[in-house]
Amino acid sequence: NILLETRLTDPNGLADFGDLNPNNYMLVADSAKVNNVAYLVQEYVQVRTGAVKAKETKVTDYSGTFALTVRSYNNNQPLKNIGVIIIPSNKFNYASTTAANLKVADFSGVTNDTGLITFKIPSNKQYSVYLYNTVTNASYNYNNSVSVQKDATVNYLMNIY
Amino acid sequence: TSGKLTYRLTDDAGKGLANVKVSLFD
Repeated sequence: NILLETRLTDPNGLADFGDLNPNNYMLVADSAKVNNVAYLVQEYVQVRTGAVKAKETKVTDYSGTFALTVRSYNNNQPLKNIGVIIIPSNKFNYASTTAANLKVADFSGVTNDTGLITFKIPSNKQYSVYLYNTVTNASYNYNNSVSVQKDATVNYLMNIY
Repeated sequence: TSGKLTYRLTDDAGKGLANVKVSLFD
């Protein structure tokens, strides 16, 4: 794909590309933030002769579901109340403290009675998952390469000692 | 022979998101 032009959206969220030759184009917005979380929007639009294409997109539609289950290495039982932090991979440092990881997190929470926690996260964005003890804040485990496709669900398992 | 294209990005409430860079590719 060849980059034709870039525009900034105005205060109403609108980017006007004006007159274009009839064609299929790809639109990419990689810095759209909702609730301080950046989403990656990429979609195709068709421009037709003599027509005005007014495309409108809700940024958080570019999401998928990340369903994480945490189990014990020792007996494979689900573990509840495990702290879970979802961090953009480019902001994650395995040596960071839990507090530091929480500051750069996009999402966080704790596992439920079945060891499960579910997040709606931006699609096509690389994340690290960091597990910690909610009483001591000690790190349990992390994984450095999680992502979901738009509208898809990823079921994921992590074990801790 | 041309057409026009506008593109609007919103949050969940339909409010426009300002100052977002949008790139157009052929």
